[in-house]
Amino acid sequence: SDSPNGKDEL
Amino acid sequence: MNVFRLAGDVSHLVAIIILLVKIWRSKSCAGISGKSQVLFALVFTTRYLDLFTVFISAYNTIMKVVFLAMSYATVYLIYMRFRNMYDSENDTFRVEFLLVPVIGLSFLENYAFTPLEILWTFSIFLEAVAIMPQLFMITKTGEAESITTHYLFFLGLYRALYIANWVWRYHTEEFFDQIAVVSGVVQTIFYCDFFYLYVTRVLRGKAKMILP
Repeated sequence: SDSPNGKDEL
Repeated sequence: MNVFRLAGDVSHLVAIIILLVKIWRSKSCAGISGKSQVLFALVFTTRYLDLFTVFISAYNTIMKVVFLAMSYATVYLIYMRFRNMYDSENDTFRVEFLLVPVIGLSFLENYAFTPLEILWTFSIFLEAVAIMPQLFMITKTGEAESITTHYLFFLGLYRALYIANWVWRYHTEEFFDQIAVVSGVVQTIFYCDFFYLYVTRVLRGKAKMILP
C-alpha cells in the first residue's frame, strides 16, 4: 500500500 | 497506480531517453544545460535514498534505478565525453539562487524533521525549479533545436499527467500529498509558456524553435 506522503510516486 | 500516473512515468522516461539518444547520436550537447541535468541527477539521488530503506514494488525500484542511471549517464556525456561541445558560455544560470532557497524551504516545510524526509522534500522542491537553467539558456540564445523542445515537451507532459494523477487519487483514495502537489503545480506552470511556443512553432514544422 501507499506510504503517507506519496513515496510510492517517482 | 492509475493510467495518468503510468502515462506520466512513461513520458518522463521518454523525455530522458530522447535527451540521451540525441546527445549520443549527434555526439553533441549543444543547447543543453548541463546545470539542469546536474540538478536532475541531484533530485533523483536525494529522493531515491529510500531504495535502501523501503521496498514499494518491483516497478518502483526498477524505475528509480533506471532514472538514476540515465540521469548520471546524461551528466557524464555532457561534462566528460562530449565536454568540448558543452555550451558553457550560454549555461550561465546561477544555480545557487535555486539551491539556497530550496535547502532553506526543505528545512522549514517537511513532513518530519529527519534526514531522509528533509532530503525527500529538498528533491521535490528542487525538481520544481531544476529546468530553469535550461529555459534560461533557451531565452538567452533565443532558439532551441527541435529535439531539445521534444525533450522539454515530454518533461512538461509528465508534470501535467502527474497533476491528473493527483486529482484522480484525491477522488478515488482520498490521497493528498501537499508538498508534492503544490510543488508539482508550480513546476507545471514553468512549462506553460514553453508549451505555447512548442505548439505554435515546433509542431508547425520548424526545424528550430526561434523565440519571438
